[in-house]
Amino acid sequence: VSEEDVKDEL
Amino acid sequence: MNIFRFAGDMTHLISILVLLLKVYATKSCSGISLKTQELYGIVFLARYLDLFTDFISVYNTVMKLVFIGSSLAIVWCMRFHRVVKRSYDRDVDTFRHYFLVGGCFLLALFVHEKFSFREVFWAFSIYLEAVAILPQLILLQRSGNVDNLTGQYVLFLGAYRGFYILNWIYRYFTEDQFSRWISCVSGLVQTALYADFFYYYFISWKNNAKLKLPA
Repeated sequence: VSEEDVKDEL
Repeated sequence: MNIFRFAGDMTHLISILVLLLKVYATKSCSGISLKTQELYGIVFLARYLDLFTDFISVYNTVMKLVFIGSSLAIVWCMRFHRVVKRSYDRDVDTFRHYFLVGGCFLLALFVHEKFSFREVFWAFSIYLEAVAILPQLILLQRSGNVDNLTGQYVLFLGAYRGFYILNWIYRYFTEDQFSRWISCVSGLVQTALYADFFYYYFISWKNNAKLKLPA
């Protein structure tokens, strides 16, 4: 899990 | 990706195509708010900083590039295109949109998921997108008559927001950890801003009449 949340929405 | 999210992205894309079609086919940008288009340019540039750091899918990358490119192209046309810029409703499009930019940035400095460069800019873009349509709605209201393509542009933009809300509801029930309250609250605010417009669009559609907004 990366430190920052990966934003998968546009 | 669920069907609601995809439908949202597609209606967003269609709204941009309708806008480009209007500007290129009629060589006119009357009824379009340059302020709103500039805000969208800022929204996409601030949100898609992750283009350089995270790869999610070809779909995401391509859509991000399309959104950034199209919003900047529209701003360019409205400001500099020899013919198009003449039809810009400069005197009606007077919303002081820099206050929105400042206000949203301040809000993002205080309300974010994590205090980092990217997260603050991401939150800023979400807040700014929520209110970016305001200059456009005010311009339409002031000018009263709305041409078909401009009406459809705003309708598809509103539909995009509606589908995103359905997408979040779907994700909430199907994913274990889905909590994106910054997007959800801002998204609700953003969609609510369209309620009035939807109402009058529906009335004009039902009566088969030209869309008119009350002053």
